[in-house]
Amino acid sequence: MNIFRLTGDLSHLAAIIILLLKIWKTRSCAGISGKSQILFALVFTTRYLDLLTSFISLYNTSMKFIYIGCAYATVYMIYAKFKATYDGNHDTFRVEFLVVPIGGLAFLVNHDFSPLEILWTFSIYLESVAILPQLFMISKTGEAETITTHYLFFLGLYRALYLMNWIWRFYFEGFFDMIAIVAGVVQTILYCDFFYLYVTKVLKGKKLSLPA
Amino acid sequence: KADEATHDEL
Repeated sequence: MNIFRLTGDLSHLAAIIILLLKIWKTRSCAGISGKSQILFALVFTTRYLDLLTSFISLYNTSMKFIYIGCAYATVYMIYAKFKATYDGNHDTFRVEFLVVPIGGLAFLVNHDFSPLEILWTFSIYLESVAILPQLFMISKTGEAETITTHYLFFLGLYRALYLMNWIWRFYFEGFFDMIAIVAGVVQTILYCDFFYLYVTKVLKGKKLSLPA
Repeated sequence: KADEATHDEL
């Protein structure tokens, strides 16, 4: 464990909690892409099956349960509890165009052709593009609530911190996982446009609105 | 190989 990975995990946890609280407190999931949240639930489910097979640490196990629990609670709130506030007309990204090719890629490019490893690889690839429906929805509505931009900021920051974690681990431990690194770079690059808008607008107190 | 198989990161 190093400072980049710890702050990365805490940033990820912060993002997940911010979104959960936003929906719970405002009793509304306006502006939130349910499709992205389903993809995240799928990412955690396929990645954390090793909860059943191996124990790494209390921290590792408890964080995995928290992530999975929050992900499903968020999906439940969007599609059941606060369904009336779900903006399905703007959440129209064709996720099947993501899931199917990535499923194929996970079979072709992985570290080990075993079920758990292929599912882990699928999860890594899927996470790198899981935010696309959310970013697509914001581009369609042309704006995002400020609390949603904070959610996206911490979510994007977490993988950027993981990139630093992998540099640290390569230098000090000689450890590197090319699949996670390449997917992590793609994932972080997808947030660059948002990061620019976040820093130049939201941090200056303006509302995040895209040129419609 | 071994260290990749057991993924210790979240």
